[in-house]
Amino acid sequence: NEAEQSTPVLFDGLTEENLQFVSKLKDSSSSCAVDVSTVWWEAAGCRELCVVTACENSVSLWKPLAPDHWGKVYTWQLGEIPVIQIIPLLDTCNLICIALGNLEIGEIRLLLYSSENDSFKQSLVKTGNIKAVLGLKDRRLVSSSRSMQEQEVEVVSFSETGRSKHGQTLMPPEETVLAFAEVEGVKDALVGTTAVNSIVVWNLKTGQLLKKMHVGYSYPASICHRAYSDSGLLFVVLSHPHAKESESCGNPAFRVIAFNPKTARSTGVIFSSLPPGHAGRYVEGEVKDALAAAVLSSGAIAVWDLLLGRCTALLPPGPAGGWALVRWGAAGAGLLAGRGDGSVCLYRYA
Amino acid sequence: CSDSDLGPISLNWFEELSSEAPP
Repeated sequence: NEAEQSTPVLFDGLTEENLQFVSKLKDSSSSCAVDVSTVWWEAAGCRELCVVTACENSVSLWKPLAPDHWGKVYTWQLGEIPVIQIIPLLDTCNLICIALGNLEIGEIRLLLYSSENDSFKQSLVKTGNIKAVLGLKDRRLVSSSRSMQEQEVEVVSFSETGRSKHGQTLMPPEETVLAFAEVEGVKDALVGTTAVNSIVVWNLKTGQLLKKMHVGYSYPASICHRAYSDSGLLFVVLSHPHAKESESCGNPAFRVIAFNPKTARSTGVIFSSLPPGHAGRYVEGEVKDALAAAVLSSGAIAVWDLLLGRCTALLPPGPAGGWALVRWGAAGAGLLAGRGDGSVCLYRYA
Repeated sequence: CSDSDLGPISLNWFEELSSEAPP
């Protein structure tokens, strides 16, 4: 039934299904999925790609038991502060990072397994009025936080066993940083988008703030999802939750902009708009490589090929309710889609 | 916009900006 309920709708005469239902996880004890992610987990010498689901007051780890079947390994119970998001830590094993808070992030915690005393543990990484956080390569975490007038942008490193090591401070811009993205192709380069719609560029090694570039007024509150450098240009993938619909671009969800970091000038490269005739707006989404996925206000999930600037699949809300969140799994794990009832469906994208 | 509107492009933009920016 689930597969029938969640059959992707295809556009533009595509002849093969590129989004296929694989399996479903349902935590009977939870009522609402807050976030979902994948994590490498090693136990008894076996390293597997597992799924992590977060509810308001708990986070569960699921391992593959048989093809398309998942079993819960462990559930971390959190305190009174609700979980807001899972923060994927790239190229790590047995480490899960989560953000907790009410309207904003107030706490970042690490969930882990300690082989020393054979137990699942959690540890506090950071507290504060945290505006944005991103997991970086080499077991690092960058965050922006506000205290009174000042903004702090800090990088924290972890050891393999999850111990926090020295933190490094990056020079903060005047405006609040709302999202980060590592720059592919340039080691030590990091970009961020700010509350006044600027792109800022840092040198992670020295902490220098290298450049500030304005995105433009047509697309307020842009959020950076991905950045890469090619041929001397900095390409940034942005989402536009508050962009206005236009005749030329339709209702844009994602946009790729090329910046010349030397001159701060920019040009739009490609727009990825909502499917034609589809009412609603971009609510939240994620980008992985050249693929973007977003939950729309209609409760549907749309997938775009950013190189083509075209929507390639649409998951309708279905009788079980609208989709609430969408994430890309690591290592070709496909698309993870969560509903308000706490269920998470896995789809293969090919 | 055309690429010419972006101004002179440098393949080493990161190193150049790092040497120009305040420490």
